[in-house]
Amino acid sequence: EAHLTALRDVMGVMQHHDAITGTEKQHVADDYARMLYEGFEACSVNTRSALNQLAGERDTLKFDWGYCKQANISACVMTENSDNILVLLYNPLGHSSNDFVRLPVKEGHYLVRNDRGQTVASTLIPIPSSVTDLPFRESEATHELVFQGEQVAPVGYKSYYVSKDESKKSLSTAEMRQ
Amino acid sequence: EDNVSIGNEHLTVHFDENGFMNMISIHGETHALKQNFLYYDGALGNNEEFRNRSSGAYIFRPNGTEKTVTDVVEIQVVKSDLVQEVHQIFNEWISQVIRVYAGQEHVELEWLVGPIPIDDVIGKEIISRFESDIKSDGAFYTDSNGREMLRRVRNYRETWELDLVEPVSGNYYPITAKIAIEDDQSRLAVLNDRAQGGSSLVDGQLELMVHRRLLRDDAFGVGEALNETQYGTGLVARGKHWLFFGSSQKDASPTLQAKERFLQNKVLLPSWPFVTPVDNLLTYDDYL
Repeated sequence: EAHLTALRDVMGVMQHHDAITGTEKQHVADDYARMLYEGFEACSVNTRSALNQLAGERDTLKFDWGYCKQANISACVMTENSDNILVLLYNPLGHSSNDFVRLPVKEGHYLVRNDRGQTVASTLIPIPSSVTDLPFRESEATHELVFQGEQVAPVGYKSYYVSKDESKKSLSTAEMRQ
Repeated sequence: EDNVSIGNEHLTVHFDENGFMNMISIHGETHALKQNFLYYDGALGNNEEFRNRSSGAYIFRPNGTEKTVTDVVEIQVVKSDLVQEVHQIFNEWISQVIRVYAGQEHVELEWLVGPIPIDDVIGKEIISRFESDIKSDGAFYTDSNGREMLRRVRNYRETWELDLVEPVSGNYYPITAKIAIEDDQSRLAVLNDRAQGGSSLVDGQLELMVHRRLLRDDAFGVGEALNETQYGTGLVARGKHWLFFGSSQKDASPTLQAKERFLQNKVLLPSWPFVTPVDNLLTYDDYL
């Protein structure tokens, strides 16, 4: 509850017209970003414990669920540096959704499988050079692994097992033309 | 080779020989549909009296009309079963990916703008502009906090005789989620992922302001120019626009507006991917 209250406090501050319209001084805008980040981080403890309950929490096995905070510059430490990852898609809408998922990864062959033992079609798309060349982007990801989440139930979730497997080719590697 | 196109079973987006998007084919019809990035110089007022304010955090006031960024775009085409993309490079600080996912009836445009150069000591306000063959007759529709669409008419106000001193910014409105134009045949709607200024300054056109960098405070209180920097250089912004083009017929089922509203929910409340590395923790069989 304390974590949620921390984020509620921050969102309370964000009701100010400056926070909404961007008419605050730069250092205030930076402070708003800091407060929001700390609020999100506090609540990630809550999401992690909720997801572990959903994924059938066992004392032996606790997943360190996280989310890609730098997905907007196609970077994600977790997906770039692991050969096997679990992806859990949570659908907050009141109707089912089948969004496309893009995971920043290094080049390679990936296999995406669902919780019924089936392989899910996936493809590897190069990240544009205008993104990989961003001076402040410290990421080794050169591609995005794209697959489509099947019908995730309203306010529900679906999980996928993504593995990097040299022996298997990802189902469709993209054709490139300059 | 002939010009580039990407698409799926619903629609095809065509590009001209200079790398710009220039047509869309949907339900067997092909329509002109261009997209380009342009920019306005920010006005540098002396802020003494009201009519001479600079463009800044509180107001948008261009100095003159828009300027072009480039005449030729370098493109890279990436095609796969799940998604087809065109990676465009307009110049050193503007690029974009135009993509069509399998099975989807909209086009996704992921723009990347910045650092906006200011070595000419002129602030700039960057827009993404769409041009179509729609006879919109001066009218366009802008959302109100993601809900009701309000009908706007260029150079006009409903409740007073308008004396338009600022022909561009006087026609700009807050676009929180969607801007659209239509005629009795077609409708063009662009959804955005954050509040932006937008307008339709010419029939058939829509524009959304994606990024701005200004060098003088506009004297409305903050006492600071809107000149955000990061890592010692101008802020880089990245975002998405989602574009629908189709019939404006209201008897279609579902109407284009209904599809827009569904997509609006999906893109503004997308499925949230949580990830966890399981390298030595969990094999696929354990996971099953």
